[in-house]
Amino acid sequence: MLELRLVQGSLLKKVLEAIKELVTDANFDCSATGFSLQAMDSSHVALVALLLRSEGFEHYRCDRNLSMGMNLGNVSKMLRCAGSDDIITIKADDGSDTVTFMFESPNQDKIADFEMKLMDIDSEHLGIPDAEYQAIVRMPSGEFARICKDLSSIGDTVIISVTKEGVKFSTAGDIGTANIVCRQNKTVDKPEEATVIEMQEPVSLTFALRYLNSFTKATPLSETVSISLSSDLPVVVEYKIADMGYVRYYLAPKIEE
Amino acid sequence: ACKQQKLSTYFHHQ
Repeated sequence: MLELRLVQGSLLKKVLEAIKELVTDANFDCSATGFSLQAMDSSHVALVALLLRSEGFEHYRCDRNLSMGMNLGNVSKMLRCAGSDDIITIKADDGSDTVTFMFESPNQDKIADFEMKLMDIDSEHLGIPDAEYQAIVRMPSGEFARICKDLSSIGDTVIISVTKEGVKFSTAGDIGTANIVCRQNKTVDKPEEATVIEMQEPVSLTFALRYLNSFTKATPLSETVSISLSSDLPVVVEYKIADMGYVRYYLAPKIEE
Repeated sequence: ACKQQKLSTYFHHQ
């Protein structure tokens, strides 16, 4: 028996909007520790890892580990029927081949049940080693989204370079080139507006902008984003979900052959 | 030219 009750249902709505463009079908894994997902895009170049810890749910009952295969576009269609202030409960009976999303309005005067058939998805879990990164940039998530969007109108790849000057995003295309430098800036009145750069050593990597743009669909989840870079690893773009967990995206670099 | 790498170059199946 699975019954997960999330008072801030809007988080789940935003999570689906954040991942459904990158991944079509995926397994949601439920265990005592939480509700998670790990899935690659069809080209196996990008991966999304979601974790919603059990403590973040008002009620979290998961009698035994469960993996539920779902089409994320269909889940998104159902969750769009939930109000942004609704309480969302995910329910599934042991051995049943369906999952139910229940939406309760804040004053309990409207209760909706959406039931969906589960799919069999053979998920290939990748082992993601914890790594020391040569540079970690924390910046406003809206700022990062704006940079990715603007640069993708000029070119389709971005070179992200971190030096002691700051973090530089560069691209080039038929019409010309663009360089955006963001300097460390801690003297802001709100911490979420700060740009903080932790650099062990300078690093510079090249990435496809279309994946970074799909990652920025997670912007509504968090005021800040962290970008972790290391010269021999995929970039990690992480949006923390307040008090619950995170949506993490990994993207393999493009390498000079 | 820059060649897009695959994640399996860096992460291995569990």
